Amino acid sequence: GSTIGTASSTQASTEQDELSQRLAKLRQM
Amino acid sequence: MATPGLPPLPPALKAIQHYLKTATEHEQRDQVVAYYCQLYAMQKGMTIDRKSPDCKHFLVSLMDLLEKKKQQLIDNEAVHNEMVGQAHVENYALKVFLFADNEDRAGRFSKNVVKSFYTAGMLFDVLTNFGELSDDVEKNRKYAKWKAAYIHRCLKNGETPT
Repeated sequence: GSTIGTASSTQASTEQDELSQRLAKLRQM
Repeated sequence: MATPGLPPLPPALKAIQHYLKTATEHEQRDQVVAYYCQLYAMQKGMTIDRKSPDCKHFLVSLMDLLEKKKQQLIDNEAVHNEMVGQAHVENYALKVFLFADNEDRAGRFSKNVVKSFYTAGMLFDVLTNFGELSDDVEKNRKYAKWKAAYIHRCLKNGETPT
């Protein structure tokens, strides 16, 4: 259970970063 | 009103609905204003909920739209240079605010005046895209929102605004 939980949070965190990165890139374009 | 090219707005992101609506209303009239309204909605939406599947799907679609729009407006300096963009949005917001303020001071109250105050208030919000608001803009933002609500209430109750 905890392993899945950790994997999910890591994935969610990476996806959040991607959205933030795209936003930062958009504003620099 | 749904934004063309975007999935339906998830209920959790209702707070950004009016900024997206203002963007849609300005799509033909002023693409710079429309772009920065959507950018503001994007940033505000990200702070509300970007984890749940429906919100994430919506925000990714909005980001796709913004990226595409920025590419299409390649020659528009106000979109590619945020300092120019800030001046553009501020001038526009002030123009809408002054129209409503003049109507109000002349005693001409209508739904149009309410809408103009309301739109000006939201456009002053959009200016926070570019950093902290000046005291004057902050003052106008609060005044525009208060006036929109006040005149709306008076019209609804059949009272004359004072």
